[in-house]
Amino acid sequence: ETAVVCGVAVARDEATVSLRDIPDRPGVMSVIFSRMAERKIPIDMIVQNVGRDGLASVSFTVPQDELAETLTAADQAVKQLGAGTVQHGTNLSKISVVGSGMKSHSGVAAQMFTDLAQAGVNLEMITTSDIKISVLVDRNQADTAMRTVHEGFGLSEPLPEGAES
Amino acid sequence: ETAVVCGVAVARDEATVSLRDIPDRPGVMSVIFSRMAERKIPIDMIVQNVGRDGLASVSFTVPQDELAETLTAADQAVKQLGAGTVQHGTNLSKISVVGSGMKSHSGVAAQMFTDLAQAGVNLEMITTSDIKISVLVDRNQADTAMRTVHEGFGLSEPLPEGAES
Ligand SMILES: C[C@@H](O)[C@H](N)C(=O)O
Ligand SMILES: C[C@@H](O)[C@H](N)C(=O)O
Repeated sequence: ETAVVCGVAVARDEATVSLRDIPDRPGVMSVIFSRMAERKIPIDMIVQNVGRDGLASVSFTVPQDELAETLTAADQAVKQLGAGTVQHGTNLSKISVVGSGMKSHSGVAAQMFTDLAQAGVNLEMITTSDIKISVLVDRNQADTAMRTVHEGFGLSEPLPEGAES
Repeated sequence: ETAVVCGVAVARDEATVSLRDIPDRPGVMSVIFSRMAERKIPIDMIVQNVGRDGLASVSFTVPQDELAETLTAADQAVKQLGAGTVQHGTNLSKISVVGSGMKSHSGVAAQMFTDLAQAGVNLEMITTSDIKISVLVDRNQADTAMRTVHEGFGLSEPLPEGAES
């Protein structure tokens, strides 16, 4: 299956919330996401990397205007767990490359990351599925990133904002 | 948009490769994934969390039988970067909940994570997109995890293996 990249989408106003040094044992994510679900916080990307020394970190993105509410819920979760610290990031945008057959093609990821590197764009966070690669970048570089990735994959028009959902 | 979870899929034989303490500046992912693409390594989940103190870590999953080749490519990347360490994990499976409207529903994630916690399943890695939540678990717990998540979402039959791609 050859990878067919059919579009690039952007979500401009994202913020990140990270819970670091949380215990890496069953039940911890349940506590954190129950706190988020209680407040019906619309969470977008969720990223947890492999832990180390029994501790792990999780980050997730929310619309920037939901950040305060999310931080309150995160603080509650950390208190309930009795461990971990909360950090956040603002002024971020998500750039996604959408297409079929992405999973078996590390070539698509390599091209996207190389195009962004040459444009001087730093990758703050990455998450993928079999049809999509999403990266978080500084909002001030969102337009540069969009244009660069479009050109790199030979695409014409950007997907309309909101084509994300 | 209410979330409609339509299926659970499993990829049984996954391994992880992690590059830790790599510089958090443009171009680093380009080096790593160019090494992977040269060897046409079929990469599945890619996870990079927000960095700290100018350093970041990235993990990705590959089919277990591609692990040796992937580690060779990862070692080359770390040598070229002049920084970072390589670790790996084996005996892992990916469990994915697939559906529409997931993005704005932290409830789906909370339910999945809570069901798995009650079954004593540890979440080793998490990545999401707007139509899917994927977690990495110990392969010995894959069947328990599949059954638990099926019951939790009131689903009948598992998606055929391979429905993932
Ligand atoms: C870190 C967190 O994911 C933990 N492993 C859990 O299962 O909840
Ligand atoms: C850590 C890595 O993603 C780096 N920020 C890059 O852009 O390549």
